[in-house]
Amino acid sequence: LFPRKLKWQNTLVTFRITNYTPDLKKEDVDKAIHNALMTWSAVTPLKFKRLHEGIADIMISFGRLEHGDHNPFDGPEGLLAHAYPPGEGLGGDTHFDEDETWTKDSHAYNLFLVAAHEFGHALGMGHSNDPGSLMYPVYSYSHGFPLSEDDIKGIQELYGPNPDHEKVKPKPEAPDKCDPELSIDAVTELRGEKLIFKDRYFWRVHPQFTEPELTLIQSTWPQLPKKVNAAYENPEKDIVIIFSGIRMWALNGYTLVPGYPKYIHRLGFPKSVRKIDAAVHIYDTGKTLFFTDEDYWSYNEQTGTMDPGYPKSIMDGFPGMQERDGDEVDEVDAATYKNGYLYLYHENLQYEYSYNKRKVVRITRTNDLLNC
Amino acid sequence: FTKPVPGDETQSWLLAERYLRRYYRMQPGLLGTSKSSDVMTEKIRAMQSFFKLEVTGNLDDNTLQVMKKSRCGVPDVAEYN
Repeated sequence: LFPRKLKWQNTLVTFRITNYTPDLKKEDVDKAIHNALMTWSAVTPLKFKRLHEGIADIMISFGRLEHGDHNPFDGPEGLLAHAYPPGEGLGGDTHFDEDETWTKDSHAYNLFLVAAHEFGHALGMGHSNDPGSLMYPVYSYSHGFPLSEDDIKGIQELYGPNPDHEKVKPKPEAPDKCDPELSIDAVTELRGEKLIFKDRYFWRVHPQFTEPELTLIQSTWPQLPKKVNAAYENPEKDIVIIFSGIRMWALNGYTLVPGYPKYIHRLGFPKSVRKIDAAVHIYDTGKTLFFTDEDYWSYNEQTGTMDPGYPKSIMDGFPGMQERDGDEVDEVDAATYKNGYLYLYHENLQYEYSYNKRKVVRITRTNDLLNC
Repeated sequence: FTKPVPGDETQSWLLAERYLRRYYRMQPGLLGTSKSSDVMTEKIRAMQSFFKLEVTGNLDDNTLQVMKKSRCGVPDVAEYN
């Protein structure tokens, strides 16, 4: 929030659109602005009233470079827009850089998303450092209801909840890497970096840096789904395969390979398999292990076929995986391999399986992966 | 150790200076007994901390990458006047 928790004292806030961008039709601008304001009124008691003349609380305009407030824009890219916290005069006013290309889709800069962010400032919110929040300062495109739980907590701190609102589905907050109960969705290497997927996010762990970097999956790969079930790197082919549901995508570095997504059944799974829980490439043997429910499969990358005799039971294949209460673990969330050891992740625990000893030899916490 | 700043180092420093002045309230010029490089290091650390990057105070690749991304013009630090 801004210092002194600046907010509008009245829950009826007026706005006026003083000019328009030529990038969009007038009605598209009106709709984007309307929807951006409705985003905030959906979760608070705030109501917005449009004025067509005179001074409104939130004066909205498009301008370029020096546009009258001594806070100039910077030409294309870079700075996209800004807004002032609640107050008299300039307070609440929202300005968009006309040197940007404004759109109503995922190209260039989506006016609705930027407006929703800026109106957050106009209502009294500062920036969030949760990359999944609307109030994160860096632009990223996303579908669906744009507010995360973090945004809603912030705005309701100022204005309280909306008692009448229909159920909204906010996006969950960013995961905490040092949460001792942290479980993960998938993990893979990518050219020496480790990518760890959890909910809408992934961490990049670079060997030269101790601090993992948290990013939204879709801000790096907009074409990927919001959640990933499994991932593995085939270093010989220099690709990473990402799985979500019955589909898989291929990455070459950070670039999506054309021709994807494809169905996972192309790998030889029966149609009854609806998702892969974990995947790991064993570079010593050239095989890739897939984990689905209580089973695991071995896939020959060279021939492009499943090895005969699979699937096999995880419990039989990797003895020693036990939960704290002594129950056998029969499912896996994620997997990696290094130097003869297979690391299997189930909930908040990492099981280190030794191929030499043919059993689990060590159990640690999942967030060891994140230097926690 | 961190990777050296790639490409044109001067341009990178200028970009970082502009970025930190705009979003992290770095004052231009000298500030009393503080060296301008110390001030900049502190501001880089603040920015790295905000974006959950490795806090080194150095203008490394990851930090520069974030500085180059399109973003909102409101500062990340308090007191927006």
